[in-house]
Amino acid sequence: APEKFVKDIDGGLDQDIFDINEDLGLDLFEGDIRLEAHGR
Amino acid sequence: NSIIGDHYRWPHTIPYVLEDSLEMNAKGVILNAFERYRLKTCIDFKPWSGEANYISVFKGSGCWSSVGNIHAGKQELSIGTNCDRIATVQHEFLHALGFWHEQSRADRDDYVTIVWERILADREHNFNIYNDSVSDSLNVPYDYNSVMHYSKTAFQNGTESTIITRISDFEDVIGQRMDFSDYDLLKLNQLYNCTSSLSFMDSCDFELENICGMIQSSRDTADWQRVSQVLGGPENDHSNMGQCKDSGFFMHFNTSTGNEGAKAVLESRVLYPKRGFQCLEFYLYNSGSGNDQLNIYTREYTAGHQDGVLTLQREIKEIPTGSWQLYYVTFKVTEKFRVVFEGLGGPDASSGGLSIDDINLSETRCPHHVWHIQNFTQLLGGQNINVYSPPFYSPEGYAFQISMYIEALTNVGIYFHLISGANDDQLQWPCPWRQATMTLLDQNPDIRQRMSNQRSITTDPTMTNDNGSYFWDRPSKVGVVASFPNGTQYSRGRGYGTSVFITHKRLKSREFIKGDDLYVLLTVEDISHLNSTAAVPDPVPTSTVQNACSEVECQNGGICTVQDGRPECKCPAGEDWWYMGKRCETRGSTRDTIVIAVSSTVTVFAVMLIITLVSVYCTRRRYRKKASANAAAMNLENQHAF
Repeated sequence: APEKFVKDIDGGLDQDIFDINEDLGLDLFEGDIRLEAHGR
Repeated sequence: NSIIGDHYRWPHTIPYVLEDSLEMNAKGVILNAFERYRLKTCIDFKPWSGEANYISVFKGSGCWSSVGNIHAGKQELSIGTNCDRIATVQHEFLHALGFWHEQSRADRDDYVTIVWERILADREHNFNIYNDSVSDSLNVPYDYNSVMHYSKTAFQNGTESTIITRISDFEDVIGQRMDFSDYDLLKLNQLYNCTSSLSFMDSCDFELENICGMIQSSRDTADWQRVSQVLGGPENDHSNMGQCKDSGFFMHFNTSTGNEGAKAVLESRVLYPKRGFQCLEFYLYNSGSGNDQLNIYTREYTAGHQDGVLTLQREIKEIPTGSWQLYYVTFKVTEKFRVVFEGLGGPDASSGGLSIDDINLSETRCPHHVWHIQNFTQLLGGQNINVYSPPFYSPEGYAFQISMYIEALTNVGIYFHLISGANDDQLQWPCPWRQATMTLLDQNPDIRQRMSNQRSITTDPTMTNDNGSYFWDRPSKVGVVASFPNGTQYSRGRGYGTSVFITHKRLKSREFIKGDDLYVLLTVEDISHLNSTAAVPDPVPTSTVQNACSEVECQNGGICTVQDGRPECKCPAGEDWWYMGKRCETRGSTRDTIVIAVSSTVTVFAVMLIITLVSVYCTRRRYRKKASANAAAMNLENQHAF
């Protein structure tokens, strides 16, 4: 039987970059871009 | 999907600093990500040594970057908590190199549909399209496989997909965070005019008759043949596994002729090393006898050795028969060289021989161990199952084991366990700062086209369990008793890893499972040297360097380096500012310089003017005197003249 004698570094969540940043309340451009004067 | 403007480009070698704020595991992962850039592109990275612009990688809040080189001097890139995944680092550095997200391309509506009502409120702007005046897709087709593509669940307000691909097969492909896609590399190498990479040397699947320029030696009794199957096995090559008609070749040495001591030697073309260390990878199939043997040599062409110096690097004996096996051999060659494959027929009867295929050579570090799981598909049979690897040892002697937790339907997890081993009494406990890197190998014949799935963890000696014991203490103290298949008992420490290593769908994609074989590559390296000051990720070479700099305090972010044995401060500088002085204590800027230049010019001009005025005045006064003297003389003369 599969034992769970383990520690999961992701807490069972497959979080993408944008999920991590959203959870931190960051409202970066397109989720992970720190916008300079790029004309966007 | 790149930002337009050459001024956004970095030099091919990008200066960087790994700030102290970074987590140890993140530092190791970032250096591993750099190795992927060095293998597949012409982008390289070097510790910052005072260049005008550099990337400062630090532990900020979240994972983010600017797009392109913004000439800020110190350009920040954040690898925060949970961002320490290699593909996340590759993604953020692609932003820094000048790439936007794939689905913001001008032509994206031809390929995906955005479902606006499923997007989180006030996050719709993250799905804008940008026309080709701002971004350039470099004439490369839309790439569902890009490491820069949102996943189908990006910014979702519920459980429904916010992005639907027009080709439904790609629905679960978008958002991959494993490695660069082929098109990612095509765009990056095009944007930076790459013609070669730092660490790739050669890849050969023997599909072309020229067999990659390899040569048959004359100092042997037989030749290697380029064939597509052998009666006694294998039935097909490793590259294509019989999938493609009229292709699928490999090299075979027939030992069934019965001549004991038969030898066949195949040599690579001449290769030119740059880094001084190499990793050879190849697949080997034995359909001969258990005593058939393969020896790997390097023939190094050093000064004074016309024919090169032959060095035996590895003897491969007792080769398992009946299936393709993956092998790695590490070299440390600094001069131009050939790789030599020498097949030796054993004394016993053979109905086949030795076959090699899918050779890759690169100037990278070989994995320390390979966990080969055969008949893997049956493990995906629809129930939760735990699979344990054999025991391995790290270079310093820590015994460890990997467990793979295969859920019935969705994900596969992977965990690193320390286990009791022969050296435990001599080792330091809790185990300090060993980074374990676990890589699910994408078995594409060409190393440059692989998208292997990799995760790393690092043993933090201060980490504790809920009961206060140290997580990485001796397994015999904090572990549980387990048994190897042969019944031997041992202690297994708690596993540390992730339950979402890869989804079943992605696991069945690409060439992770090939010939029903799956490989997990394992490396456990000591990264405690990364615990030092920010800018020096490599271990300091000698103690004198450390002493010389340890007494010197460079100010304003200056970096101490040693020139000719003397500590010197490398001062930071920006586009229009710099620090100077022995300890970088003085700040300068182009504005100051201009002010100084202008004021000195004005001063010089004023002085010159004064000098001119004074000299004119004096000259005029002298002439006036002279004139009046002459006039007086004239009068006198006239008086006497008459």
